[in-house]
Amino acid sequence: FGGGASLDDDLLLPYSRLRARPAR
Amino acid sequence: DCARVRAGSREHESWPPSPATPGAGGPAVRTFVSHFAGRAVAGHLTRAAQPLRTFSVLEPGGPGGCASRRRATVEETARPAGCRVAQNGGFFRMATGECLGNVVSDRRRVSSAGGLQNAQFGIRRDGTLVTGYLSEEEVLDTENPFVQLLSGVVWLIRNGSVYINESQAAECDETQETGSFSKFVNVISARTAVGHDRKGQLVLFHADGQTEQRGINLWEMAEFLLKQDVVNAINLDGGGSATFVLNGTLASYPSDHCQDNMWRCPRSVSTVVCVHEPRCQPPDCSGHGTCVEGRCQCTGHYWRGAACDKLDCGPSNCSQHGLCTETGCRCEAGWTGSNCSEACTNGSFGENCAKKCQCQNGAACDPAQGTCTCPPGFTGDTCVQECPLGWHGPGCQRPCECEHQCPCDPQTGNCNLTQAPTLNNIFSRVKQCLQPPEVTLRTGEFSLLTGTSWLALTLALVFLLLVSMVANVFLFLGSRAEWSRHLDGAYVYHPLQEMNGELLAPEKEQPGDARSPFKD
Repeated sequence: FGGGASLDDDLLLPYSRLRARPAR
Repeated sequence: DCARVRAGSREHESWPPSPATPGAGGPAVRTFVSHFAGRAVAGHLTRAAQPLRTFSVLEPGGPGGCASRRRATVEETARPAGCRVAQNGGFFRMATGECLGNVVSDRRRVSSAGGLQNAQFGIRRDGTLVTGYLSEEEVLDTENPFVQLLSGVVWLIRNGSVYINESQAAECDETQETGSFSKFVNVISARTAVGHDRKGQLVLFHADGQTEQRGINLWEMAEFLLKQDVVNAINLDGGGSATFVLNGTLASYPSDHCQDNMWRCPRSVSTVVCVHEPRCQPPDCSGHGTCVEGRCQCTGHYWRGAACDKLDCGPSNCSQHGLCTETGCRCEAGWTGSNCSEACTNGSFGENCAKKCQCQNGAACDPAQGTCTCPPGFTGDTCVQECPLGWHGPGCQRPCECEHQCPCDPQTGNCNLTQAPTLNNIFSRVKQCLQPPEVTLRTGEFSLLTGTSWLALTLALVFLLLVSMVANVFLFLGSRAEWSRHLDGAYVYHPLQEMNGELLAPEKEQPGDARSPFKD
């Protein structure tokens, strides 16, 4: 009954992917 | 993205395990449709008792999933694991499938975040529930290690109070930049959370939604949980990741679209939080028991404890003379009995009193080693040897203190010998060791002659005896010759007759006749 893989379209991310700072 | 803390203690809450409630039953699942600021939101709240036995963090698709950077739906992970209730767990990198944060799954340390300062939730080996921030050192603790652990983002409730503001500061809120973290906190979306209530029961929360369209924000979720008597809780992955599975079947409405965007499909996620039937800790009962309804039934007579990992030989504790083993008390040398309370007797020693003592002459035998403690007058390993001349006492360790180096009594050390000296002693030192004439006789003693006198008398008597013997021998030999001429038999009287020099005919000697005139 599955519809296949999801599109991963509802993203809820705590940190922006634009952040390029390395881990301190 | 935050600073990592390698060592030391960070802010967190530890909740001690609650006593087990007999017949507590399986997880309690409640379905709700509640209103949050006029919005109807559907979701589920699950409570599970004895979280140490009923809660697990699962890797995607089973053990090794994080190392393989595997992604799997919650159904795919929960079904083979036998989860009664399952939800998505920690965060992951969408592009690579890498599990983010700390992960400990069923006592296996899957990954360490190096002290990442995001909200953590876990259970230690003794059942303690831990919520909050942890250093790497605390995560890797071995004295009471984590058996389940996962990382979220934002500590929702701390000790019965909303803790979101403090979390934003602790978990690197980028207030100076685009404010994505703040948006993350305040946007409505599908949400999931994990925590515990005041009874120490595990609590799982799920709310359906879609980012910026349906659902709740973190503040609303925290308030809802507070009303449900939740004491500590952290926020897990939301949005399209939020998934609720009941008995292996999807029981929520995912927000991700399928390839055919008419329909919604559950997302392939990383770790999964799972509530299952009670299991033993450890599951194999340390190899010394069998798991029955989440409780270890220990095998043998001496394994005890919830994990069957402790040996118990009773209140006597082997009487402090032995070691408790899985077959009972193993006694130290010199002790025996089921409780090692009986010392070796009857001339035995060693382990289990299996060896026979070899001590002689009444020597004491050590029950542990079998060594002999000699009585006065004896020495040697088995105390069978008498003290050599000149020594006395226990073990013959004391020299005699007699004049002229005379021997003493081997037992008492008395220089007045109570026993006659040996023959060797007489001829070597007899003159010196005999009592001198000036020695005062003690009461009860009576001696007319000195030792020399007795010797002279004895020699004289021996001489006389020899002389007597020789004389008797000579006499014996001499009389025997005389006896050889003695007549034997009855005597006959022959009257004398006149013969005028002629012999009568019957009296003429026969030839060869040795008749003697004295015959008969």
